[in-house]
Amino acid sequence: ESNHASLIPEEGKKKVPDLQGRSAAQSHELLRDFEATLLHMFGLQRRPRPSRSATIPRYLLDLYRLQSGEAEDAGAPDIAFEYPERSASRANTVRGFHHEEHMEKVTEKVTEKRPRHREAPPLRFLFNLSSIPEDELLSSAELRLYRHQIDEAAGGAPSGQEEGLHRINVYEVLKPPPPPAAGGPGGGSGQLITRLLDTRVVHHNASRWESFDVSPAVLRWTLERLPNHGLAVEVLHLNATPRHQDKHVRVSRSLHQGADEDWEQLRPLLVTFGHDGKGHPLTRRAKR
Amino acid sequence: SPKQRGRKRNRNCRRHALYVDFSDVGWNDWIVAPPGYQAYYCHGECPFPLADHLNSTNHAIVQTLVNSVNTNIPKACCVPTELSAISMLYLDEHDKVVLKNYQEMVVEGCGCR
Repeated sequence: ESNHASLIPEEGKKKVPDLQGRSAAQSHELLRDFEATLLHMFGLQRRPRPSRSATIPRYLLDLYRLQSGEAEDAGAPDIAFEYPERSASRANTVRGFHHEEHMEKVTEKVTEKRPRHREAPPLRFLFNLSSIPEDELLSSAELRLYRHQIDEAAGGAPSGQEEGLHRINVYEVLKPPPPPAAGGPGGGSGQLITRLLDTRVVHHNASRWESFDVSPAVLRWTLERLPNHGLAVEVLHLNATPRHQDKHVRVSRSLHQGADEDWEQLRPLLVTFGHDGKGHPLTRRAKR
Repeated sequence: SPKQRGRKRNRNCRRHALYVDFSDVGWNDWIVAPPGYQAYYCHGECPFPLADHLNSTNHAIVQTLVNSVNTNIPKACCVPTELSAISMLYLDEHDKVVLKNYQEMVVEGCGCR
């Protein structure tokens, strides 16, 4: 290819000793071109330069371990979830996205059918999916939310089965709130128009990750190129006196009591499954 | 002698071990896993009188033997004949974490072509 140096000497034209005879600068340039060729093969436009703050979500590391068979190694840590065979069987690429925290908003939401019996500040999450290449077609996506067991002893009188229930609703934001300048009272708050994607009732007596299917929204943003106004998550403590409201599901740094590092591992994670037509899907592989 | 014949067989085209260590090539800052992998490579002689891409049917071989071999035909090369994929977990140019399956990363078999 015209713009890639061919590092393999062509017969008759260059002899390997010539290669040795190049100046250090020329060799360096050749190596850089060689690296560019390899990175291009990996689908990377340039050499990644990870920032210090880059975090590897534990979920993706565990996915890699399950897929590559490393999870079967003696002494390998237990992995608390089932390998998503169905999603992975149609994908050769899995990507993880954290939301743009600086754009997190608490907004008031109106939906047509659901009765309003409690004000719960839903959180809106915006995910920058622009790094997904054009040729990668997504087949599914999940939003993972971490919920932390509520310690009954600390929380006062133990909740009965009924009282410890929380409903988690995940919506696609169809119409964002108007910008603060033109928006309603309290700058930045405004009305969302949303569509319910997934919902689940959980009891706060367990700490675990919950996975919500957000495929319809993410596929609309990527395949149909429709505007990405993000997702909205609403957590309701289904109790007459919601004293554990906002204490169970980790949806915002401000609600998280632990250290910052913990938050980086416990914050909401959007995972996409896609295929770029090159190679086999990420089905689980027996250890080599 | 058996020893002589053994040494000759070692020179023939076969797969050789080659461990690619990502820290050796300075990629361990953005490749999270694996730290490296056994890629293998093919090397060795292809002592076949006829290049595979020429008409190697029995009939052609008999005809060629009768009419002797044209030594100008290029020799067969020892190349990968079967490759397999590995998955890699890495940080891309946008600091996003990606788990991807890359095909043709490991040589599973070599042959003369």
